[in-house]
Parts: sequence; structure tokens; C-alpha cells
Amino acid sequence: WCLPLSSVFVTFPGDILKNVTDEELADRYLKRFGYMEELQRSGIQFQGSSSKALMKMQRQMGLEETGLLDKPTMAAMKHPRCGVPDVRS
Amino acid sequence: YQTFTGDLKWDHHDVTYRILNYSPDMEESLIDDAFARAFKVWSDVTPLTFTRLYDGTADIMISFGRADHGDPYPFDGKDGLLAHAYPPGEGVQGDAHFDDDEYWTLGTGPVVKTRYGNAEGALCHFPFVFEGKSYSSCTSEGRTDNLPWCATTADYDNDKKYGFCPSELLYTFGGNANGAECVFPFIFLGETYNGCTTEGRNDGYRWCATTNDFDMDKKYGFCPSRDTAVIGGNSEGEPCSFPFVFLGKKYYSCTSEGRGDGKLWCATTNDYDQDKKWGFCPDRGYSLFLVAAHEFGHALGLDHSNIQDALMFPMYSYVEKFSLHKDDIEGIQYLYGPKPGPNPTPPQSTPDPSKQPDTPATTAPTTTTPAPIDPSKDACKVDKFDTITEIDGDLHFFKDGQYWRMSNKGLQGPFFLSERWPALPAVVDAAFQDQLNKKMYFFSGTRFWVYTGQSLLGPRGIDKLGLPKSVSRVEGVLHKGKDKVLLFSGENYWRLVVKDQMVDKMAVTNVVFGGVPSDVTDVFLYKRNMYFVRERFYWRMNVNKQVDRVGYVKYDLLQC
Repeated sequence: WCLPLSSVFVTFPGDILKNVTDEELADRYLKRFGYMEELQRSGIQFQGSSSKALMKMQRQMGLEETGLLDKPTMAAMKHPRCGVPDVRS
Repeated sequence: YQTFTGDLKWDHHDVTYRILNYSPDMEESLIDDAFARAFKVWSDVTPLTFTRLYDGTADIMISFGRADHGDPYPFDGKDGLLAHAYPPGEGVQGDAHFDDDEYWTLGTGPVVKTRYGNAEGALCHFPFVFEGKSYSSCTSEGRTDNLPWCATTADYDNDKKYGFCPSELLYTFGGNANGAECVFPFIFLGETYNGCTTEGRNDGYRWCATTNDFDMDKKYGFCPSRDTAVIGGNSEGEPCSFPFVFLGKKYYSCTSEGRGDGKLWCATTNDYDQDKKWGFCPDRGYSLFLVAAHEFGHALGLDHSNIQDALMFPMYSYVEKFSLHKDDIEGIQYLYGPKPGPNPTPPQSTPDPSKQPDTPATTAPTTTTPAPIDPSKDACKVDKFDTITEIDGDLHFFKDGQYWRMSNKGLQGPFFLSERWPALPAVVDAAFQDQLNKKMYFFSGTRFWVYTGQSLLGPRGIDKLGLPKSVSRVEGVLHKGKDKVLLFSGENYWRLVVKDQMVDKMAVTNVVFGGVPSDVTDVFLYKRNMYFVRERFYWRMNVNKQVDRVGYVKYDLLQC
């Protein structure tokens, strides 16, 4: 009921935060904060490679360790935070 | 908690910091204060001290920046990444960077400090009523010069207290023009500008010339953000333009239409469809204090914790009454050890000798059992003193008919007020010693007493000093030269000429001491510094009127 009746999404000029899919956002997040190393990802489909990384992230954030891109995990990824990686190589 | 690989930490305890630039979102004094309080979070529980440098290289260099700001880790616009910091070490190590695409506040919305007007720099009071209408932001209504202003009380119509809000028409910050206001229009590279611009810069900061020709005079400053200014987008610093047209429909307030992230935005011209100028609407913002305290944790050697309530948890959440989590304390003390000095000791019941075992202990005790303490006699257990004042060079702490003296011999007391100044009531709101003849002045409610040795004058009504009948008590006193004192009550103070025992007729004014809270409950002078006390905390202002320390009464002044 709180959604507008007819939603239209426009691309706002200069908006750094572009509309991205959940998978893209998660991919970027896991990489940026050290959960998924770049080499590990190359050539591998997101679903397979990231499940472990997701669980690691979920453990760090105190979320249920499902290994899936569920709602609480996506909400945590969109939450404002410190830019220092959580996991170091 | 976690530390960085190799337990990176500073090899010295006297850590220095330097603030390289400021955000346009808050007055500089408020930013200074937020950083000082953030450092204090850590110095309270470790042997670390933090000293601010104004030039040269400090251990921790603090700066605000946007997107690509000179290191390999760019920020990402509003929200998302808020700040980052590097673990201890040389060069960029130890430095803390804050994303200036965020809206920096104290966590609960705009903090607008006024200038000029008649409120002596007080913060805006939102909402306020002007000519029967309520305002939740600064306005230029009622003025012909377009300067934004606000009331500093809830009701301008009644109180008539106001000040001017941050605006490029009033002042600039940084740059090379000593804070002079913008001059419009001005010429830059042959072009004429009628407002602040980001042209000529790649960091997104808005600037203006402070003469009409930058090309010739090269005088400039950065434009402070108005409280109504949008954040980010492509019109940073511009106000919303209401109503505006978006996809053919008129909007009279901020909207989340057109966005998938639910963020409120507005156009900064009256037609978005045509001009495409927009920005995010101001919100509660992020607490600079909380984020800084977290980042300084990194700068001292702490990595992210996975305890959600810990300060070092990576995600931001606002807490009103902050206290450092046990996990953070354990982490920082793992690196630097605890703060030296005795820990507060809990009260214990007096042991009954008849119940002691009569056989000797088989092992030697490793700690000494502290002597029982009566909480009413332990100054360290007092949350808030009635008043604090300097008498004969020593600080005296008053509470409920008792007082303690802090001298170079340490803390002594409690002593009974009734033994030294028998006429005084149990609760003394304020006290001071006349520096010329050493007379003691005490205030309680609407009465005051003057002791010369053991001889007493009073009680008399404080209205006899020329204070208005509306003053219900004097809360603090500051010496002003040898023969005058400032008497504080609420947000006002009066100047008392001590020998005349009369306040100056025109000397009532609001608190004008920058960087201290307006709702202090005690004020006193000690070793030439001014102390402003609110609850358990004090703000120390030096002779240059700079707040150089914010601390706990208990730990710093009483050395508990």
C-alpha cells in the first residue's frame, strides 16, 4: 500500500548509485569488502562462487547463514557502512 | 574484536591529529567538537592522549572528500560508504577520510549554528513560529536582502531571538579570503557567475570569488551548505525549487517518485523535465561523532568487530546516548593497555570480624581488598555535582551539604558545608571567590550569601544584584578580570561588578562561547581555563576561547 500507484524509474543524471540488480550489488559488495577475492570469481557463475562468500558475510553481519541473497542479506548490503574491508587477504 | 594483521599500533601514546579541511554541512566549531569527542572515546579507556596540530604532519590526518579523493578507494556518493581509515603507520597510514557526499550532522537532522542577529550564535530552533506560521528550516521570509535566518527559540513572535543561517551571502570557509562573503556576479576565466559553482574544480566543492573578478584578484572561498540545500545529485548545495514539474506532474515537496531506492529527492529548478537538475533532500544525516569514533578505532589499530552493538561493527547505526562497548574496550586495551590509575571500586559491605575464618589462609592474596566505601562519601560516585569552583587555587566539588577539595595532595573530603560555612543551605547552585579580597560568594535558588572569613552577609535576594526577577537561580560563575564576574543562568549571563555588587545594566546576553553546549549546568574558571559542565562532562575553553578538551568530570577533574 505504500508503493506509488504507477511506478516509473528514471535515470537521474549524475547519480552515482545506479539501479543495479541484486546479484550485481552483492557481487560488488562481496568483492569490495574482501569476502570474495577477484581471482576466485573469474569465469565462474555468481551463484556457485559466492555462496561461501555470502555465508561468510552473513556470519560477520550476524545474519542467518543461508548462503542465499535473501531479503535481510540484501538489506544489510544496502545499509550505510564503513569502507574498510571486513576480510583481508 | 579484531586487530589488523601483525597487531599494527602506534609506538607512542601521545598521538597527534590534524583536521585538513571541513565539510560545508556543519559549522567548523561543531566539527572540531565532534572529532575531539570521538578521540576522547578512546583516550578514556587507554593511556593514549590526542593532541591537535594545526600544521605539519600529524599521526592521524583527517579530511573530507568526495568520490575520487586521492587514494585508491573512491567514495560512492550519498549513503553506502561513509568513511574509511587506515591502520597505524607512516604516510597515509593512520589517516581518516570522510565522504562529503554524505550529509554530516550529529545524527538527528540539521545542526544550524547562527551568526549575527541577536542570539549570539545559538543554534536554530526548528520548528519556529514567525508571524503565526511554522518554519522547519531557515527562511528569508520577512527580509528584502534574501538572507536566510531562523529563530533560536520556538516562537520568534514572542521571543524575537534570531540569527542568520549559513549562506554564501554571509561568509565562506577555507580558501584564501578569510571567510569573506561571496560577491555576485564574479568573473572566472572570463565567464560571469551569479552563484557558487563547482567549475574549475574536480572535487565537487562549491566555491565563489569574494571580489567581482577572480581572474584578477584570485580571492575565493568555499560556500557553506544551506540547511535547505540538496545533497549529491547534480545540484549539490542548491535549494529545492517547489513546486517543480517531474514527468508532467507538479510536486510541492520532496518525492521518491522515479527512484527504486525510496530516497527522497527534489528538483532545484521549477522544471525537472526540462532542466534535469536535482539532488537528494536533507535528512537526519549521519552522526559525525559516531562515524569518527569508529574510524579513529581503525586509525588506532582496531579492525571490524562482528558484535553488532560494538562501535567497530562495520554498519552505521545511530545511538543517542553512546557508550563504548565492552568488546571495543577489550580490543583497544589489548593493543595499548588500560588507562593508568585506580579503577572505580564497587561499594562492599563491611566484613563482620566474628564471621572470619580463624585459620590462616593457605595462599597469599594477590590483590588487596579495597576498604569499604560509603557511596555518599565517595566523590567518584557522584553523577552530578551541585557546583564546582576554585577556592584558593584548589577545585572544590559541592554536593548535598558536603564538599570535596582537589589539591596537589589529591582528593580530600567530604567535608561538611555546615562546619565551614554554617549559614549555607545544603544545595549550593554556584559559588566563587572574589579574587581581590578573597570573599566567598554562594548562590542557592534566588538567594546569595557572602562570607568574609567567618563573618557573613546575607542571605539576600539575587535581585539585589540587579538580576531580573525571572532568574530562578545562578548556575555558574566565570571571572572576568579581577573585579568582574559573569553570572550564568540558563542560556543567559550577566556581568557583575563585584565591588558594587551590581550587574551592568546592559550586560545581559546569550551564551556566546562557541563550541560549548548552550544548556550547561555549571560554569567555572580553573587555572585560567573556562569549564562548561553538562551532566558528567565538561568542555574546557582556553584563554584563546578555543575548546581544547572535552572530558569527564569524574575521570579528569576528580581523577577517579
